[in-house]
This record gives sequence, C-alpha cells and structure tokens, in this order.
Amino acid sequence: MPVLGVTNQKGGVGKTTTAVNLAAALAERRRVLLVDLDPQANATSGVGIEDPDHHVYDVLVGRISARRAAVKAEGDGDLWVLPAAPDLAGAAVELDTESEDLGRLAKVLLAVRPTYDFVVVDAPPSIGALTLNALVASDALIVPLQAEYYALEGIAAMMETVRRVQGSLQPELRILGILLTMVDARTRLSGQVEENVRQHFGDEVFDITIPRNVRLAEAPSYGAPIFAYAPESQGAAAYRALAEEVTRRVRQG
Amino acid sequence: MPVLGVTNQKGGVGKTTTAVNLAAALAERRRVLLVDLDPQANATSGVGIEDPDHHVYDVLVGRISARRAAVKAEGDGDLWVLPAAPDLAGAAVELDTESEDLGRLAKVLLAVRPTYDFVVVDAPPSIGALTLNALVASDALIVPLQAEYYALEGIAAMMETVRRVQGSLQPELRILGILLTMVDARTRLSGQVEENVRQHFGDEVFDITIPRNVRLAEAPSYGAPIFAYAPESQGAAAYRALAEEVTRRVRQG
Ligand SMILES: Nc1ncnc2c1ncn2[C@@H]1O[C@H](COP(=O)(O)OP(=O)(O)OP(=O)(O)O)[C@@H](O)[C@H]1O
Ligand SMILES: Nc1ncnc2c1ncn2[C@@H]1O[C@H](COP(=O)(O)OP(=O)(O)OP(=O)(O)O)[C@@H](O)[C@H]1O
Ligand SMILES: [Mg+2]
Ligand SMILES: [Mg+2]
Repeated sequence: MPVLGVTNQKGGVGKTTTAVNLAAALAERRRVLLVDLDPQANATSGVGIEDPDHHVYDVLVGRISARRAAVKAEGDGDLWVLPAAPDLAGAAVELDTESEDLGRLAKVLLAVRPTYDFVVVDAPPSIGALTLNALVASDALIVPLQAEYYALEGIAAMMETVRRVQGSLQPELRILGILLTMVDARTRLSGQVEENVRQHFGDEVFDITIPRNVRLAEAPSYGAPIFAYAPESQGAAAYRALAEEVTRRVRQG
Repeated sequence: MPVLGVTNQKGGVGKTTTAVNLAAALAERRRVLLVDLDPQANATSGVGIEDPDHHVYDVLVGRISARRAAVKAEGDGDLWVLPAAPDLAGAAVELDTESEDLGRLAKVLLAVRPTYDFVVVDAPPSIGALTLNALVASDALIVPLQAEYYALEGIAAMMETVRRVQGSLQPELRILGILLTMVDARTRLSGQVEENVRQHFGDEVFDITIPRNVRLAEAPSYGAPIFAYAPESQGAAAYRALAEEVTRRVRQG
C-alpha cells in the first residue's frame, strides 16, 4: 500500500493534473485514496467534489479520522478523496516546520493504509509545512517536470530538499520517478529539456512522458478525470500508460 | 514612484514572465528596479544574473542596503535587480506572518524609491510571509491569470487575500489589473475563461492579453528578457503594449 507523493515547488508543472489522473487510472482496478494537501483545493474540484462535509485540515488536527473524512469520487473506479478547503492555508502557517508536526499526515495515513492499494498525495507549490508533511508521509515521490526552462532550473533544489528529508525525517523515502509533462513535440525547447533531464537523471526519469493536450486542461472544468471527460484523448492514453509504469516501478522497489 | 507587486498564489500562471518582461519594457525609457522575492530565483536568472554578491535576503534582514545590493542587468535599458537566492527559502520560514516582519520589504524599499521610476516585485506561488511582504510593500498589484480552469478557480481566493491586506496592513493597496496570460486563440477553454473573467471583474481586467508564445518560454534559457531574445515576436509586442497600459493605469490611479 504505497503512499505516492506528487511534488515540485515549481508552480504549474502538472502536479494536480498528474495526481488526479494517475489516481483515477489506478482506481480502475484498485482502491485508491487521493489526498489533496493544497489549500487551492484543485484536486478536490478536479474530481467533482464540491462543499465536502469534512476536510483534510480536520484530519490533520485530529478532529476526525481519515476513514470518516474520505469521500467517494463520482464515476467509475474505486477512487476516494480526502478533500481540501481554503482553511488548509491556516495549517500551512500553524504547523511548525521544526517538530513532530511534520509527521502528522504520516500518522493519519498509518490507520488507513490497509484499506487502500495506493494513496496519492497532491502537494502545493512550496517547500513549507504542507509539502514537508507530504514528503514525510510518502514511500516514493513522483516529481512532475514541465518541459520548460524555469522548471528545469528548479529540479536541483527539489532533489536537494528530498535528500534532506531522506537524511532526517524519512530515510525510507525514494524517488519513484521524474515525469516530463506538457511535452510539445512541435517545439525545440521541449526536446532540449527532455534530453537534458534524461542525460542528468537517467533511469530516475519515467519512460512515459505526458504530451501537452488541451483535453487535460478542459477536464477540470467538468469536475472529472480525463477518463470520464475524454477517454480517447492522448492525455488519457498517457496517464493510463503512466499508471502501468508506476505499478511496475512500485513492484521493483 | 509606484511599487508594483506581481502576485497570484496559483503556480505557473506567468508571474515571473510578466515581472521580467514588464520591467524590461518599462526600463527602455525609465529607471526600473526588479525585486525577485521567490526562492526559486527565476526572475534573477531570467535577466541573466548568475551568482550575485548579495541577495534580497541580506537586504530583508538588514545586512546590506537595497542600494548596494542592486545589480544592473545586462542589455539595453536602465534595469536594476535585487537578486534572489535559495537562502530566501529560510526567510519564508523565519519571517513571522503575525508581526512587523511583514513590513520589512516596504521599509527597505522606502529608502530607494526616489532612485527608481518603477519597482516591480516578483512573488512566489504561495500566501506565506514572502508574498505578504510583497503585498504590504506594493502600491498596486498585477495579478497574472493563466487562461485555464484551475487558475480561474483560484482568483477569488487571491482577491480575498488582497482585501484582508487592504483592511489591515496596507489600506492604500489597489489592484492595478488582472492580466490574462497564455491566451491561446485556438482553444475554446481560453476564450471561455477570458469571457468569464471580463464579465466578473470588468475594468479590473487589463485590455491587453498575453498570447501563448513559445519565444517567451525560450527567452529564460538565454538569460534575457523577450526584447533582447526575440524583439519581433508576439510576446515582445504584447509586453510592450502592457507597459503602455500599466503606465496609463498608474497615472489614472
Ligand atoms: N499535459 C497537459 N496538457 C495541457 N495542459 C495541462 C497539462 N497538464 C496540466 N495542464 C494544465 O496546466 C495548468 C497547470 O497544471 P496543474 O494545475 O496541474 O499544475 P500544478 O503543478 O498542480 O500547479 P500548482 O503549482 O498551482 O499546484 C492547469 O491549467 C492544467 O489544466
Ligand atoms: N505567454 C506565454 N507563452 C508561452 N509560455 C509562457 C508564457 N508565459 C509564461 N510561459 C512559460 O510558462 C511557464 C510558467 O511561467 P512562469 O514561470 O513565468 O510562471 P510563474 O507564475 O512565475 O510560476 P511560479 O508559480 O512557479 O512562480 C514558464 O516555463 C514560462 O516560460
Ligand atoms: Mg496543483
Ligand atoms: Mg515565478
């Protein structure tokens, strides 16, 4: 029952799009929990959940258990969600980055691990207490990397943060893979970034890349993962293939 | 001389691209200071500055004045930069979000305001102490909004944060405008978002929109604003036109 954290402090690289669609692809044949740890609550609305009774913030501060707060997403598949709400921004400030507060999510998920085949955590674009909670709670990380220059520039800092967490709070943490997203075969830039990343990180880079595909950007406005909105699209095919590669890498772990 | 904060907690919406290219466009005829308040330091490398002697963190904690830390960017125009470095991530944790720490940038910029015609501040994708410092130090805000659904969803939360800052720390703060970025005339989604935003925010939305243009994404890998890298591109024309509209809106303020 691996916990997979989807994280990168660079903004807009496809963390939420990856967390939502990977979780939905895995949920076609297994039971999956998607944890939305971003106060923007994009993953929550991305699977069509509006005004949930309980939020992940209530779970982090111990007001309710993860089991009772989890909500089943609509549509096919066995996808459950720990929804976020704007009050989570308060946690980002309240949770101390020095203490056992960073292990809150890990503790909460301990109780539900046996219920799910996979847990996927969507982290916000920062290195604050929420992202550190996601790293500490994860067994393995997926690092989406937009195939553009600023995102490439930030990858070294992200990997440095992971090394620091491995050296102290979560020694078992490993990188499942770096995922190239919004790859656009028509531009030179995209090819250059992919070449650079594969040269630098070798096997740590997923074979599968996610193409830029407008269907992926349209799906959230319908509150649905890509498989419900545009099942025949390139985006759907790519995320299904990613689910296969993720499963393989988890087994090899 | 106005301090313009470029801010939106949603990641990847074009904050840095706007801060760098707007500052460079304004610097063609005036003296401009670009402040990089993001530990990712994208604005710093976006204008070609590597390994600066001093960083904005040194300035925030009072080790050096802004005047002495400012570095002239290469190329034409009178563009100066307060560079960022990864140590700024420490400030995000150290600066308290409750106290006079939120006014540090404002205090620092007070001393240099007479030297510059414009100050442009690039903020990180979060609502922590660094972004709040940017809001408190600003006279007016430019809110880049990527023409896609998740970014649209987050705009209400951004405006709420601005109202809170107006109600307490910085009553003079105003919204100079919401700037639609990465507008892609070929997709329905982009048109729908633009229509929705103009309907909702009316005059608060800049007339000028920034098209999706790969030259804007390529320029940072050459460490240059768009005017040095691809002066004839659509991206260059759009940011020049934005500089005109910003100047007009500042005068009308
Ligand atoms: N492969 C893709 N093709 C086209 N659009 C995409 C793709 N992946 C993501 N997008 C769109 O790009 C934008 C950024 O993606 P997303 O919000 O998932 O990134 P993020 O890393 O979660 O952002 P944040 O840092 O704010 O959390 C969204 O509008 C999304 O719909
Ligand atoms: N109009 C545009 N056309 C094409 N690409 C663009 C445009 N504006 C920005 N980009 C590219 O999109 C990506 C995101 O833009 P940028 O980094 O400026 O956003 P940001 O809001 O500053 O991100 P962060 O939230 O991480 O600070 C970058 O790779 C940038 O080069
Ligand atoms: Mg996200
Ligand atoms: Mg930026």
